[in-house]
Amino acid sequence: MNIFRLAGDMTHMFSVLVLLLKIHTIKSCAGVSVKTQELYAIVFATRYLDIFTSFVSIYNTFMKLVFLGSSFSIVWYMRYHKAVHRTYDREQDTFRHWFLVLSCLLLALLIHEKFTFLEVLWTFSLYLEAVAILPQLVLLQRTRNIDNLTGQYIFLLGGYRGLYILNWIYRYFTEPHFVHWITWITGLVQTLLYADFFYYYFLSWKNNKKLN
Amino acid sequence: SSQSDSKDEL
Repeated sequence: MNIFRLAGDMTHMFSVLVLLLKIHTIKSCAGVSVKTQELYAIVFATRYLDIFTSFVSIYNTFMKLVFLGSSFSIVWYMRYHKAVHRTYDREQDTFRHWFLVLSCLLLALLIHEKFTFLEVLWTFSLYLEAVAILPQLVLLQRTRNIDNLTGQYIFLLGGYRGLYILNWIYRYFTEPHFVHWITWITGLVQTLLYADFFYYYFLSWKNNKKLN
Repeated sequence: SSQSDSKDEL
């Protein structure tokens, strides 16, 4: 494991912890899209099915359990915790995320490395993760109110994706035969979505500064 | 071997 991968995983974990902290302590999920959170829960549930079939390391198994547990907890809080649910922007969070699920499933059935149950679901999870942030970005554009914690959550997620790309570049040059087109292309698409968002976030922040 | 070693990532 290289430093980029470790830093990426830690950034990813912090992003989820920031979100859980916000929801658990402030009892508010204002500005958070439950659709994006449901997509992440599906991503982890389908990608980590191999938790039962292949063991990599205690670190990997532990992190998989962290991501599964945290994503399902966040969905549970937003859907079923009364105080938290009251703060949910239901009218604004209208992205049809099941359309994304269906499209990614079809794509995984068409484009994969091996046509096996676990492999197709693993590929599906990569496609879905690439676009899972879309409902969250749409919600932010609609409400136009981004609090510090939600901003930090998205910023940390973007950082995690950027670090994973550095990790792949590092592995490509240090490990023979490390070539993973599907992982790389979906990872790149996902990172570009964040970069696009940050670009416009930065522009509006700069304009606000000017107004002041 | 190509896909298996990317599965050591999260």
